[in-house]
Amino acid sequence: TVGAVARDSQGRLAAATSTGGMTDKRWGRVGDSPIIGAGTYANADCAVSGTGWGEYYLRVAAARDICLRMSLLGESAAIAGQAVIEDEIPSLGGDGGAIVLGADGEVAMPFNTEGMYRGWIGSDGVPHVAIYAQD
Amino acid sequence: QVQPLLVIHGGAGVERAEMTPEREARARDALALALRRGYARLQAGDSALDAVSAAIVVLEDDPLFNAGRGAVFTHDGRNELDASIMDGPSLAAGAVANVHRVKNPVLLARAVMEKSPHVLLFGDGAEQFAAEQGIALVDPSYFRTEERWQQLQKALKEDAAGKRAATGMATLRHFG
Repeated sequence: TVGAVARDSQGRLAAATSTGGMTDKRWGRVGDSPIIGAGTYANADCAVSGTGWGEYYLRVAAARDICLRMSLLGESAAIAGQAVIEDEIPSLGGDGGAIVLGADGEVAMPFNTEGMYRGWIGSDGVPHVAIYAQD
Repeated sequence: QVQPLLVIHGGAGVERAEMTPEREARARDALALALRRGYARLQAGDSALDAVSAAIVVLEDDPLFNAGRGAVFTHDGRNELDASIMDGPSLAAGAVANVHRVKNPVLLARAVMEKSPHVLLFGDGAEQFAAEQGIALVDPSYFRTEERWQQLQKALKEDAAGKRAATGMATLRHFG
């Protein structure tokens, strides 16, 4: 699964996600990636793209849950992302990660697996790329 | 003016045991390219939607990632693709699921958002809409990579041996 979130020069946020699903899937299974609110969500305050065990992202409406925490509770991207990706989903047995961007420019990239391909670019114009937790 | 920002991911579930220096270098190069392509749109004054679309097209075109070319195989040996996109200010959204011939599903998701009254289109209907909108279609073999095919063969052997059925869903790799 791949995803992106962005804030443009007018402060507008957007999110997108694309995937091939899971190896050996059957029965027309659909995961969270094409489901707005589960794998992808954006509003005026927040943009999220997820990657992980899709059934759990669907059950907790992960992307919208993160954004609602930021919009309604005033949580930071880091706190909201941690609550859903590192606490709620693993407590149910799921795993994975997400990228979260707040309207204030705060970035969070929570994940609970050994690694997650990820990167960001901002005012320095330099691409920053990381894979493992300690990167 | 606000300072533009772009953040991307290429999937969770990365394991050191399966990583080689060559693979890691390829991944880092691809992610950096996606960031540069997307950020160039932001620097040009284009929208956040344009930036996320441009970045994801790069990753969909790179066989290293599980999206577009290089997607994993279903049980039936097909590549089945899903994508979605959402605009924060307007809450407009578009998505497609279970498409097999759309070269860049994120572009079709955006067309659904911008050129249809719907949010989610599925399967053959989504591909009919793609054709009507001039979205690039390819032969399904375009998405195939040998590495993904061998991953499916391994999974099918485990199916046949009863390993996966016996251990249940919890042991499967469900990153999607």
